[in-house]
This record gives sequence, structure tokens and C-alpha cells, in this order.
Amino acid sequence: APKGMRCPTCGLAALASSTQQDVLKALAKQSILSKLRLPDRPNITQPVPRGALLTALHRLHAQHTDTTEPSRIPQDGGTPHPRPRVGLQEYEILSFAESGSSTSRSVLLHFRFTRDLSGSTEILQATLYLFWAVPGLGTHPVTVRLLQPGPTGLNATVTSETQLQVPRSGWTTLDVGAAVQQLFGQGSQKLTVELEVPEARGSPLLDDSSDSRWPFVAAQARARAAHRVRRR
Amino acid sequence: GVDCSGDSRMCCRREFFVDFKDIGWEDWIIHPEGYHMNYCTGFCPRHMAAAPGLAASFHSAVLNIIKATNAEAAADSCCVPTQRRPLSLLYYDRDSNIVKTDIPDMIVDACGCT
Repeated sequence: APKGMRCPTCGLAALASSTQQDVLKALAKQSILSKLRLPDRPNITQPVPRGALLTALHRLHAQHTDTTEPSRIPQDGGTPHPRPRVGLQEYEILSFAESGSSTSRSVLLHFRFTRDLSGSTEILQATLYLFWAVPGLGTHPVTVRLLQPGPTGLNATVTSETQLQVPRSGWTTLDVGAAVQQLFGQGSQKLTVELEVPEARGSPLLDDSSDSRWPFVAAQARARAAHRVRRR
Repeated sequence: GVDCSGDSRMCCRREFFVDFKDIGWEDWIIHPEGYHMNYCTGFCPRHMAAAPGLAASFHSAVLNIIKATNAEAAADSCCVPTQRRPLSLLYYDRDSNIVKTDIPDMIVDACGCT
């Protein structure tokens, strides 16, 4: 501290114990919110069921132990290359599906990503997890389309389409890194996934009552490095 | 770093834990249950004005003597964090996504005089 100035914590010692506690709690709150880039604490209106959360964390952990080093998604959507180790703040994000309109042949799932990170964060990896409920024997063809809303929020465009042959019930993963990165790059937050079966066989997913098998997207993100100018 | 004990008035680290239930944040922070914030407090006499790791250095010892004897030229020293570690959080964001992140430099592990 400059000569004659007080140190930042000097004032704290002069406060009464209860006031000291209040000041420190306020400081802790402010510190956490600012580091998470949140203007205030989020209001949770629809908490994710505990079963869905535990399943998602379990699957995410299993994926981490399978892959020693996560890969980085290149801008051109080409082959992933190893992620450089830098001291930037990193995030793992789980976005659970909100059900949209559905017919006997198709289901729409909406994934809403955090507006706090959009634009300032680089997506390193994103995986869609779907739990299939496949009745009977034999493989079942399913078309998975990734849709992004237009600038007005309407007129969604198909950004990718994948044909899957589902052999049995269970979890399937799909790389959606490029789509989510594109979404963040455009400052958008909503990814829509359409699942379509060829005939009217009913939904290929389990119904909403099976909480622990709720579809989700797991993304790894990193704060963008600030542009630095150095003078020597 | 020295942890505060009794009524010591010298620079030390005081433990401070914020329980997320106490501040009504347990609904959006899933893990951990609280934040071991800790903070630095206490006096820093001029002869202690150096990072703890430098205290053994001959040059820093000489500098400290100069500072202590030349009070007019020296700046005041403060008790500040010298070692910190990240806080891992699992929380719901404003869109009900679940986010896990490590916030760097949030937990004070050691204190020393500047």
C-alpha cells in the first residue's frame, strides 16, 4: 500500500464480529457471482430431477475415464486435435432436454444453453446423450437432425443429419460439438434435435416419467483468452 | 504462512467458511456445501515486509533492513494472500443447465507480508 494508505483488510479488524461476518459473506457472494459472470443468483424454477443429474454425471465421468485427454473441436469441423493446457477458466455444462412438439413419427428436443457464457466461451467438445427405448428385436433406423433457429427465432434450418441404426435399448452418444460451437459463435443459445423414425412406431425415447434417462448434452467449454498487447 | 491462533496480532490466515445453506444458495449450488474462503489479517511490521519464500535470501534481508531503517522512503506493508487454490463448483445457471467449473484463486491457503 502507498505510504499513509491503509491495507485492504485493515478496516475489517475494526468492525464488530457480527458485522465482520456479514461483510465477509457479502464479499464471498460478490466474488462467486462475478467469477461466474452472473449479475445475480439464478432462480431455479425447474430443478433437474436427482436421478437425471446422477445419471448424467455418471455417464460424463465414465466418458472422462475412457478418454485420457479431451479433444478440441477445430473451427473447420475437421479432425479434433489435442487441447493445449492453458490457465483459463474451464467449464463443463450439462443441458437437459425440454420436450417440444411430437408426432407418432418424430420427437423434438430443445437444449437451451447458458446465456452467461454465450459469445465469451469457446466450446471444446459437446456430446448428445440419448436413451433409446426400442421394442422388439432387430435394428431400428432413427434419423437425428440438428436444427438451429433463424435470426428471428423462427424458420429453423437443418445443420446436420445423421442416420442411426439402433440395435437395442440403451444409451447412444452423438458428437454435436460443431453444432454447439456454431450456436455459441452466433450468440444463440437454443439447439433443437429432431428424432424421426420411418413408420409410426411411437416415440423412440422413453416417456417423461423415466427421469434418470432424460436426454442431455454434455459440453466442455473454456473462457476465450483476452487479447493481450505487450510492450518491451 | 501462519494460521491465526489465540489473539495473535501479526499477519496470519484466518479460516472463514460460508455455508451455502446459511446464505440461501443451496438451491442453485449443487456442490460443495460451502466455500472455505479464508482471509488474511494482522499487522506487517517493516522487517517482515517480504514474501515468505524470500525471507532467507541475503538480498531481501538487506532490503528489509534498509526499509526498516529508512521509514520515510519505505511503503507500508500489507498482509495479503501468498498462496491460493481454485474453488470447484457444480451449479445451476440461469437456464437450468448444470455447470461445473473451477474458479481460480478463490481459497486463501497462506498469507504473508507484501
